[in-house]
Amino acid sequence: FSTFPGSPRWTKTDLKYRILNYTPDMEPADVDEAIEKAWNVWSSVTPLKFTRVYEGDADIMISFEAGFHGDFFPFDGMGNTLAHAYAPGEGIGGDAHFDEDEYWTKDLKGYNLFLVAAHEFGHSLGLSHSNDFGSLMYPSYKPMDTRNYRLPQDDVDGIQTLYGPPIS
Amino acid sequence: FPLAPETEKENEEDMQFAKKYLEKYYKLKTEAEPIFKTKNSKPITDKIREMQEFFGLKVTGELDSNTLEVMKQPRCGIPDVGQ
Repeated sequence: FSTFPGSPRWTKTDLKYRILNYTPDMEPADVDEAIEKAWNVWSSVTPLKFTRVYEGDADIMISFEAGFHGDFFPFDGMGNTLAHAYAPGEGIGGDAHFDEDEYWTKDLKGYNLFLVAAHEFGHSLGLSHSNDFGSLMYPSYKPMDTRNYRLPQDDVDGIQTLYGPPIS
Repeated sequence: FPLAPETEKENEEDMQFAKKYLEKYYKLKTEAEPIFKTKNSKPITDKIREMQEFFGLKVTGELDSNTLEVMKQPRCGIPDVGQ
């Protein structure tokens, strides 16, 4: 695993997220479920808690965007780059953007939103890319069965260097 | 006759694709080369090596088919190297 230069991390454990818009590819309820499940991947191995807000500011803003979308890192249409997210910080820090030109699904017919979101939220929390092929933070998309998903040990080790284990 | 055989065109297209990939994810600098560039410095070769090492590929510095295949996989847009 690796962290971003300077190892930026959130200094609080209660983080707020907001879903700014939805992809037309999926039912909104399925998007909500994929996002919530992706947060659970990280909250289950750290003291972090994620609360959804529906208006106003949030630590982590989540949106579906196509092409140029105002952050100097335009998306590239179908394929290649699927999404990106920013390391912890004020403003755009922590925010996660998903390329609307991809076909998002709750299963494996398109790109599985849960798998991509869980990876991006790793960045939102301070993890950079891992070169461990089996890890969630490996940069390439790997379709897999998401039922009973278990966070690989490399990612557990990475996130716990930033936030420690869950408080029992 | 065509100006260039099809394979040469494909190779050029692959190299352009690889350059863009390396610029985006490995901070390849194709403009404003450093003044103190060493005689044998080959930025693209070095970046291909860096990329191959990161992905656990055979490190050759050459744009072989395995390297190109990994470059063409769908992926996250965050660079693999620290900024």
